[in-house]
Amino acid sequence: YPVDRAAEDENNNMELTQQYLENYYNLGKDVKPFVRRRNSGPVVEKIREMQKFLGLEVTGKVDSDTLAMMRRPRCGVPDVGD
Amino acid sequence: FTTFPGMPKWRKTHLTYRIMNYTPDLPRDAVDSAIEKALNVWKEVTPLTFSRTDEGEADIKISFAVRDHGDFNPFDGPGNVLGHAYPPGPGIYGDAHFDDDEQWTSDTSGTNLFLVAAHELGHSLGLFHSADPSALMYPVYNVLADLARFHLSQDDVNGIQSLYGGNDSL
Repeated sequence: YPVDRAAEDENNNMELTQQYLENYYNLGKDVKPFVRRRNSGPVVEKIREMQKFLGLEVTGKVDSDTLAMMRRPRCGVPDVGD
Repeated sequence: FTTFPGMPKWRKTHLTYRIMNYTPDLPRDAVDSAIEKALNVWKEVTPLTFSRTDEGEADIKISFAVRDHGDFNPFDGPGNVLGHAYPPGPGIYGDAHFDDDEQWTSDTSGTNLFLVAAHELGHSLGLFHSADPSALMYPVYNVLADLARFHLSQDDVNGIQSLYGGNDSL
């Protein structure tokens, strides 16, 4: 059971991250699911961009500080424009 | 600080605003006061002035809404997104929308309307988000321990003055 729970948490965290990056950091909705799941390439770059903008340690990983930041209330306007 | 792509700004210094509806969370005069105070934050450091209108078109229309509210940018229920606003321009541009699934308050027991309004109205005037965590235009809601001591950060002042210049009467 603990293993399943950990996997579920990870899925939820990735879902949150993808949504956050799509909404506020212009992550393309066409990024392939495989790339998203592996948290690689453009996703890592966007995580780094988000961490840098929000003043977090830039790790490219969805660590606990990054998760906590993404869960905080915020403005709905994106952080980066096109 | 950053400004919106293309640096949209108002080409006049006197702007009108209209409060289209009210949240049930607060008395009307508390909403009026929070919006007026939020506009004053920007007025104090620029040549901009604001007057309220209760009918017809206004440069900045302020409304409370939940979920889908007609701008293809639906709110998300309680928490997360508190509001959004559009850069200067005609029609919906310049308008500020607040998510009425939040618990709006005049103090810090819920989501403080003045703080969020001051941020959103910064967008209405042309400011985009700042990466400075001490700035009002930082995208994440920061609860202040002492609201009475609120002041714009230098980053906010530099940002708004890059668009409109300073307040010469200071």
